[in-house]
Amino acid sequence: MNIFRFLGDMSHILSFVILLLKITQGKSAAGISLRTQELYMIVFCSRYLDLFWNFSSLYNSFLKVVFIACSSAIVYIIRFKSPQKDTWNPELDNFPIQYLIGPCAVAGLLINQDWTPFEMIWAFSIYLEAVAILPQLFLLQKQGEVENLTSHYVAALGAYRGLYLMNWVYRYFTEDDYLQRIVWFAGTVQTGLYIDFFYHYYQSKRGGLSRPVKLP
Amino acid sequence: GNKPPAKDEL
Repeated sequence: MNIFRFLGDMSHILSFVILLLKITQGKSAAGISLRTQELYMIVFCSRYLDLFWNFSSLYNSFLKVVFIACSSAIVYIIRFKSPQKDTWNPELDNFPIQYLIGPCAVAGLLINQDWTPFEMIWAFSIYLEAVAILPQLFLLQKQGEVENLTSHYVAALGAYRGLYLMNWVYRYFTEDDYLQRIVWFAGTVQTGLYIDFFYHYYQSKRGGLSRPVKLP
Repeated sequence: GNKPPAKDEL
């Protein structure tokens, strides 16, 4: 464990807290992509299958359960719970996620760390996480302006994998034979997708005023 | 083949 990875996990937890607060207190999922939340649920349920046999640390096992539970709860609330379910707009949030899941599944089959079913599913979840934010970014693009809490949610989510990139650099230089090309590649793509958002987020928050984040 | 690296990250 190092500070970058710890801060990354804290940023990830913060993103869950912000989103759960927004949809439970604000009683609205407006501006939130259910498609992205469904992809995250698939990512965590597939990646953390090793919960049952890989106890690398209590910290890891605990957070795996937290991430599966939170992502499932968020999908449940937005899909089935009133009044949030009525605030979800399927016309707006209509990114064809099958075009994300399909290629990631093929990539997981072809490029993985071992030819066991779990390694293929694990690689699939790594690739899928890299692109899971796309429906959310497309939704924000359509709406032009980003609600304040939503902008903090996306910023925390982007920061989490960005901090993981620093963690991988740190581990590469401090540990011998540390090699994780799959997550390095996917994590770079994932963080890259946020660069445009981060630029507008920074511009809107720079003046200290909480001007709304505007996406062109 | 060589064992895949341990999965010690989330």
